[in-house]
Amino acid sequence: TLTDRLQRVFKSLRGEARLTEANMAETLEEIRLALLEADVAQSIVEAVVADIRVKALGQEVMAALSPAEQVIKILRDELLDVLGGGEAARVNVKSSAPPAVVLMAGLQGSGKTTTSAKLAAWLKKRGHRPMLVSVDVYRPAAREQLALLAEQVPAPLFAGAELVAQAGAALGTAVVLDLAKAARRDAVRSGCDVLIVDTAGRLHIDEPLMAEMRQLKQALAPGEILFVADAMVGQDAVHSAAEFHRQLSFTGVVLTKLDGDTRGGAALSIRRVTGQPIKFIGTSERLDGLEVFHPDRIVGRILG
Amino acid sequence: FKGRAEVSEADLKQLEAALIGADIGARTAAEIVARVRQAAEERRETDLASVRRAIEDELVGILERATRRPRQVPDGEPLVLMLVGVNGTGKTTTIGKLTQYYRAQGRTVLLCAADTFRAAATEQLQAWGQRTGAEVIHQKPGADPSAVLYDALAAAKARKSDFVIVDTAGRLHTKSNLMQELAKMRRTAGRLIPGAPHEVLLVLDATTGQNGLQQARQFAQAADVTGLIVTKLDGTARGGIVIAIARELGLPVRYVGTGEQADDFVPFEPRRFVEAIVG
Ligand SMILES: Nc1nc2c(ncn2[C@@H]2O[C@H](COP(=O)(O)OP(=O)(O)OP(=O)(O)O)[C@@H](O)[C@H]2O)c(=O)[nH]1
Ligand SMILES: Nc1nc2c(ncn2[C@@H]2O[C@H](COP(=O)(O)OP(=O)(O)OP(=O)(O)O)[C@@H](O)[C@H]2O)c(=O)[nH]1
Ligand SMILES: [Mg+2]
Ligand SMILES: [Mg+2]
Repeated sequence: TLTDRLQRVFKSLRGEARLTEANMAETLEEIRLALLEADVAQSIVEAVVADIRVKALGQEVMAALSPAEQVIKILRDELLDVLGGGEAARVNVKSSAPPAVVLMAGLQGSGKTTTSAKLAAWLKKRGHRPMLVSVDVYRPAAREQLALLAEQVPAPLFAGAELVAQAGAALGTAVVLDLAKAARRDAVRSGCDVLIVDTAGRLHIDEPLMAEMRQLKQALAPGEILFVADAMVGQDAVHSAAEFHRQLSFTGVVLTKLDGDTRGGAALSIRRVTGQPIKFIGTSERLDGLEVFHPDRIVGRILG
Repeated sequence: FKGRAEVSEADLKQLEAALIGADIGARTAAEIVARVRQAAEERRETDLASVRRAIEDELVGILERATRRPRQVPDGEPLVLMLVGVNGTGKTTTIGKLTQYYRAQGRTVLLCAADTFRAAATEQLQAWGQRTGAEVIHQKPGADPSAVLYDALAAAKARKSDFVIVDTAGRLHTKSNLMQELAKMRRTAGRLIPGAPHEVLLVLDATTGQNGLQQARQFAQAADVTGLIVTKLDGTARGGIVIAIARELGLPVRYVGTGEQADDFVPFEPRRFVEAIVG
């Protein structure tokens, strides 16, 4: 663990009683390596290490802690500080004109479709009447996938089969927008107070598809835009998250597949580079596998 | 004056940052840069272009030393490929691309929809089968994946198909029951066709960080992986984790995915891959 490695650093510096310039260099290098190995982005690691150096130097030795433990405490506090508070897990489903719209966004395969259904189950439990719609007209059987999950929740789904059939081979942004608007009308008709819009996975560098996302946002005026990201993403997390945020100003993040053993440094990278709260984590493939994000749990994983 | 820029400390730091940014790993990146720096000083070739080339050579060397190969296919038997990996990496889509690739070579392909768990997984593979000209052997949702596999291999033998490609459900390597399911599928395949599955390809998302190494270790153990496929290299991620996988497990990258269409697929070229990383 990082604590063991830091203990060894301090031991090798022969019984240092306080944190000094001399014992700091090796310590900070161990921390830097540990954070990079946990998939925290380089630029974030640099900033965190610089902060810790300032906070740690010349610190009064805390009676109960060894220098290594002291540094770990400073690091822990720093990471918790970056990850921010627990005001996170409220989905904005208030809307002056129902339905409130939640728009899902993210890279291919991150877990948007599954999370859309999980979110419907979550909101249902809290007394809401969510409707689901998939505007992914690109991926084979994408709309079928959401339809099956909607049945499992169970929650109403806007299928829009006629709209898609009419579009024929011309499956693109036009039918995407038509589907979204028709779904919203159907949600109102059916007395649903929330519309969850599942979208196709896309690259942040795919201009036409990012433009489609912006047009969806404009058409739907969602109260919540959730960036769904795979917790095992490495250094690329900052690039995709930053660009999605730049183009969409998303309002929250869902970090999926945290039932694996990835350290999850992407949480820190995404939070830091976008300033948006991580609202939920995905912890299984099942519909109840959606949990509120707790910063201290991910910090525990990152510090390994 | 040779007109060749001397490499500076800042250059070396930048090269190391490029390697880390590509998910090569902090310690591996530091080792490679240190080794290259020392060799450059000894050879007195300390211009930036030579140093950059030396780093590329190191990485290509690691990739080329990954010599694991597919198992032998007995004469007259179909070559059985099985795609495995964690959730959402692109397995099903890649099967569509592999089918296109083999069909373009005039081969016959039979597909096996052994993801009987995820919603619409079979429908998704069937759509790809239609698109690329391959029949899909499937059963009802919830069926035993090994039973679907058995059906598919029996059908392939009867029809004398050139290839059988088996789609499996995404699974996290931390779930031992799911990893055991893969081991059982392997045993089932081997009973019906000697050496099957002849190629077990671990499909890795190029955006995967250091956890990719742990994924490879666990899948190698449970499913006896013979090679890797890296998907989504059309994004900004560079897939550098395959360097650590090559070094530790000897697993080569066989193919690369570069988009969502059937032809967004190429055999792996180490030099090209490495040049994109070192830039
Ligand atoms: N173990 C685990 N698997 C998950 C989780 N969330 C999603 N998955 C799985 O990840 C895979 C991809 O999920 P999808 O919901 O299809 O992802 P997507 O973002 O909609 O994919 P595209 O629409 O192709 O971009 C599926 O196998 C899901 O079951 C999670 O929290 N844990
Ligand atoms: N940009 C890009 N997207 C890809 C590539 N390969 C697959 N995808 C996309 O990634 C998403 C997931 O692909 P799937 O084939 O469903 O992945 P999977 O591994 O079968 O997923 P599970 O079965 O749920 O584990 C889809 O949206 C694909 O279109 C690629 O090379 N580039
Ligand atoms: Mg989807
Ligand atoms: Mg699949």
